[in-house]
Amino acid sequence: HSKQKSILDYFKSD
Amino acid sequence: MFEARLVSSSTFKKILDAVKDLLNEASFDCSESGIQLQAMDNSHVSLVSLMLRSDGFDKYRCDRSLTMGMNLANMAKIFKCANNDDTVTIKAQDDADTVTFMFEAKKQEKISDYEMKLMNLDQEHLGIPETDFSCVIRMPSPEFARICRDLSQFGESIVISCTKEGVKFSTGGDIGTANVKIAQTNNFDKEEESVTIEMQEPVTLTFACQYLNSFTKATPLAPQVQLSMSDNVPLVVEYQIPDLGHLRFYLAPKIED
Repeated sequence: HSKQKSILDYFKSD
Repeated sequence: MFEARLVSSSTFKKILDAVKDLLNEASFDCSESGIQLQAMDNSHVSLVSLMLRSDGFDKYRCDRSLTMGMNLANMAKIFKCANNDDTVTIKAQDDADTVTFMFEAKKQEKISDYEMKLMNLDQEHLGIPETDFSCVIRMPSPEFARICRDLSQFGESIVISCTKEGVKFSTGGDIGTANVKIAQTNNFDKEEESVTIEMQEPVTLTFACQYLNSFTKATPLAPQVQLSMSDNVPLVVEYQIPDLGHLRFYLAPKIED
């Protein structure tokens, strides 16, 4: 089974 | 004062079509260099990044940087009122709470304008790190759309695997499995139909079909699509808008539980 990651796990707020 | 004029309103229609599945509203950041939009979808799985360079417009004036929050469904309603070959002019005063879209027919026989209320959107801006990607694939955009559509019948995820030999798109589900392999072409005279692969390291990543299919709504914008992948970072799906800019989609991969 795979889990969907969030884009916020990779890109941080400026 | 902000004013941007583009001879063909169809480009904006295509951009709106490409993002409206993912975004309900978005901020358009206008500056001397052009119009930029960056927004995550509601579930924060993907990110849309649009850049329209000021030199790509037929007329562009931006005295002071401004951010215009717009409801994209309402914007799409307005652009529905334009013919594809109408010229569009987007206008806003400094500190305005409305934006005006003016459409002009080619022979000036019909001029219409639509004023839309702007929204105050509290959207966070994300920093996207510069990445040297392990694999960069360029392929015909309709072919990529076709593969995503075909494979999503069989599973919820697509595994994209890039090696020197080519790119493999795979999925599996209750029915069984499906694999599509694309090889690099040697067709140098037909650039639009070519497949090119630049590979430093082989990469295999898994992505949700639903999002890939949404991204392919941008297919009418560009004959080619570029997929950039590295291990453990989001996929970048990029459509170059000829002479104007680009529309990029970032998608977080799925990982094994």
